[in-house]
Amino acid sequence: SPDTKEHFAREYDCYGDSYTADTDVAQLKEVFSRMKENT
Amino acid sequence: MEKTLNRIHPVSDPEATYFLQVSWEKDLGAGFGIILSDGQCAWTGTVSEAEISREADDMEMNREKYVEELKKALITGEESAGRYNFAISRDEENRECHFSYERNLKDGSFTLGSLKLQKVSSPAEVVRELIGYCLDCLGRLQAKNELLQKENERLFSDWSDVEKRLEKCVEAKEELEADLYSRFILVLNEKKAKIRNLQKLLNEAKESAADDKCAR
Amino acid sequence: MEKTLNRIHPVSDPEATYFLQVSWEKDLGAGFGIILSDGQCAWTGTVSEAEISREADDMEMNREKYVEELKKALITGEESAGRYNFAISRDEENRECHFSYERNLKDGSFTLGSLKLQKVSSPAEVVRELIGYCLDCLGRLQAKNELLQKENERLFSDWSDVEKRLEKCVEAKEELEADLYSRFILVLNEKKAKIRNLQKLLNEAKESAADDKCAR
Repeated sequence: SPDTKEHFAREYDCYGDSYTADTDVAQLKEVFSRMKENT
Repeated sequence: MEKTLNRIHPVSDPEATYFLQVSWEKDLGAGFGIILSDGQCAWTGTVSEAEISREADDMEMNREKYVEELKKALITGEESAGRYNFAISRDEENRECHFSYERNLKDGSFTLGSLKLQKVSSPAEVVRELIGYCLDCLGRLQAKNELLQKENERLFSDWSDVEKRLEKCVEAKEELEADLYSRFILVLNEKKAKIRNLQKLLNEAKESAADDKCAR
Repeated sequence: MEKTLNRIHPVSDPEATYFLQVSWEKDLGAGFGIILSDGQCAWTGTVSEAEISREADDMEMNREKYVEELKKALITGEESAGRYNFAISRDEENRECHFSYERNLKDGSFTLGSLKLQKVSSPAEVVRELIGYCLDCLGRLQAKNELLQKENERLFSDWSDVEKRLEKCVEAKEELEADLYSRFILVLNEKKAKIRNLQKLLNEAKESAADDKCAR
């Protein structure tokens, strides 16, 4: 829904990485692997 | 001049050992020389290019195929044991020796070729030449083996070095990956902390503006 | 039974060629047999362990060192050309042959050893054995040569494979680095864009609050 979209757009960047929650190796690897698929 | 030396056992006397040296220039099919010796006597003869052609014609065999058969019979030597026979018949009076070579088949055999060999007047010289030829071949082969051995050791050493470098490269790649991720995380988390702080300030500013509006 | 065969030229007749076969069990110092042949005649003899000790004592040489000298003189063969001499003296009447071997030095020479060899009654058999021994050695060396050659090809192929894998690993490492940096930059820039946006909103909020305060 538009609300959900807006919520995720506020919380996460277009690569799926959270703007506010600290990241770790596993999460960053996952973000990067998704970028591979997107690219 | 190419030469080969082989041990042969005549069909008429399988216990007897003779040594057959065949020599030729470049191609056996262009003609070859034969020296036969029992270690005490020696006989010599030649087969010309024309004689080879005649033999091939006589047995209605393609010349190239005939020459291949000659190679297998006279040069390859012991490996062909059983596929070829040799017949030696000595005529001491006339100082000759009849030498023939046959091809064995399942259903019989046929003579590949034959020639009269003439007795050599100084067999000791021939024997010395045969042993000398062997020693020279042995020397060359030994030297070649030593070269190959050294080459093998060098190749093994090179392979071993490259294997180690490959191991190091794999390790370095893994270390690089881990190192970059840890740095990226530090930098990203700094930015996220900044974002959390700015969001907090923005919320506070919005709340303050709302409170002011209410108060008015 | 270990054996070696070498060509030698007696000092008394350097043009003449003789073949010297030495045979021993495990260690030359425990005694050895000698066969000498000129391709026509053959002589044989033995040197016992005790005789070796006696010779070493006579020349006041350490036994081990003496045996080393014997090896160089009788076994190593042609390689020692110039460092050792052989003397052959034939007594046709008594069917004997005196054979001695000397060590050459700058200032002279000394006899390492000597023995009487007995003429062999069937030299042809000895000659056949010598040539046969050579052919057997050649066969073994040739087989070893082929093994070494195959090994050589395998080692080269292995080395070549590993080299290619190393190249790929180095490339992969470089690609990994570039790839991780490019992804990191994209994610980092998203955070920076967010920070810029939040800072803009915060500034706007602050300005708006200031304006309201003024208006009041």
